[in-house]
Amino acid sequence: EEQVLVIREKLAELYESEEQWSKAAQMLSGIDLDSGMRVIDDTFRLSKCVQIARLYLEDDDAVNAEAFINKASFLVSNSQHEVLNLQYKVCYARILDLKRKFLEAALRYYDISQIEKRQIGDEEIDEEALEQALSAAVTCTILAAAGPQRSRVLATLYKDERCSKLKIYPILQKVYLERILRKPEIDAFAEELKPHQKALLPDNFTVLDRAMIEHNLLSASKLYTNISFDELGTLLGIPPHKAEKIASRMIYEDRMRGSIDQVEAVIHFDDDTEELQQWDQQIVGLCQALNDVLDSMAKKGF
Amino acid sequence: MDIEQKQSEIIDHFIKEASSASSNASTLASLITEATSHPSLFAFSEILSLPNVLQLEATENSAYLDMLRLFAHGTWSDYKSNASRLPQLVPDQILKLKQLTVLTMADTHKVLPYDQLMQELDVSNVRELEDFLINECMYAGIVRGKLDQLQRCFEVQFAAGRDLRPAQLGNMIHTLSNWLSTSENLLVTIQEKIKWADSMGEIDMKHRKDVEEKVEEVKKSLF
Amino acid sequence: ENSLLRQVSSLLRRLPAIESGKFQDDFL
Repeated sequence: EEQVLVIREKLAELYESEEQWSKAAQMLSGIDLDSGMRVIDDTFRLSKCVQIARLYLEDDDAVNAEAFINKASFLVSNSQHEVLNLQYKVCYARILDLKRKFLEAALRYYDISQIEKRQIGDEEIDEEALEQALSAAVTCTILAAAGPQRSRVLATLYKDERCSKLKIYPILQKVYLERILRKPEIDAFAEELKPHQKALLPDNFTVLDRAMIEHNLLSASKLYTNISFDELGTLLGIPPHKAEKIASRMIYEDRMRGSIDQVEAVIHFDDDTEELQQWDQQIVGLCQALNDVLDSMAKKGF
Repeated sequence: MDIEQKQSEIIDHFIKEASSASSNASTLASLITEATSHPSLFAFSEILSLPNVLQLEATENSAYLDMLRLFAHGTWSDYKSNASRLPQLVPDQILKLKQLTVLTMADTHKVLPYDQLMQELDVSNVRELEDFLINECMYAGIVRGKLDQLQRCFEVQFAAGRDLRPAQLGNMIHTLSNWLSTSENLLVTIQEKIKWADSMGEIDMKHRKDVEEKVEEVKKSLF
Repeated sequence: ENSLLRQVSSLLRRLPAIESGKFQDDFL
């Protein structure tokens, strides 16, 4: 087994040097990490699993990578090897991203971006890598299904002043402020995305389309009391019946409050706050505005 | 009031520029054009009240003074009915004047009918009107509200203040004094309600005590 | 003080705080 291991590692190195990532991963996968024939320590097992997962991820192969990351997850909790632990976290985030579990991926990317140490083992953690993780967290959050959970992560990211330096910040700001995104902004955002984030879904929308349509629909629900599906379709840039389908799913999944009148072909958005609370809020706003005026007067010496 | 904070620096900038332009009429004219084109400026009375700006009245650039007055108090319709006597507006100015028109309409009503908005803003369809209200008004921060397509109206919850016309001061003071007396009456009413609730509470308490005492007596007499 | 007057003018528009039939029902 020792000789097999050495040969496989050598061959894998060669495949890697030729950037044949999956072949290198397959070569290493043949190593029997659970053999009873010899003693293999957990750190070695963990390092191999993570290495194989990273190789599969170079080819965006989430399925095979996940198989090895799942194996690694039993080993990583006892591992003191910080470099391996970090590599495991990055693999896990990328697998979630590839599997379009965007909100979970965003949280893991964000966690990685907050690493304080700049030196782990003999690995240098440079700012650029952390910035990439932060940017990936923003991208995945924007692509996640619109709703309360996503809004909470958006708020966290928007308030993290590191984000204001990211190239993606303008669209993060608009998404956080629940503004309707227009086509030019969406196209600019699309340029920064990875292929799987623009992949076609069964309903013939891409991942990006769905995220943007849901986001704009939720943004519209903050601006409208009600809207006809014809007009909503025009606003979202999709056929009215598709707008109705997406709206009904979001309402059903409790990611948007509202009701659909199919006879009139109109959607009525419910305001999260009840009328009485709205009345209270309006009065609170009025009192604050009054205070602002009094403060301004005091500042100006009146 | 963040719209006021946002534009106060811009106002100061133009006042400084206008003051240093002294009485050079053409410089002032281009400054007025620049101010009435600025995307984040919706208040012009400070500039309008500068002496050297007012002196434009007697010069061949008096049309720019009229234009500044239009942006301080007028609407898009006012411009159309006086276009021959005013300088040609550039697209940024037209956009701004239409934004200011929405503020003027929100001055008197909280619910603005689409038909009236479309007429006042020269807009031909609902989509165009709503895009204008969304992008150029709500997202610009000058108004907040809700679009109601079924009722074909825009419900205004907040609108930034426009420059005041002199005549407005009177009814503003009138409205404020109404508020004051209404608020005082409200406070008196609330005080009375609290007193009433307290006294009712005491009566309740006394009644409860009487009943408990009676229960005790009955119990004793039973034994 | 023009800025103050504009602020007060904006303030005056905030009342009535709410004008909807549904509110009347809820309020009653």
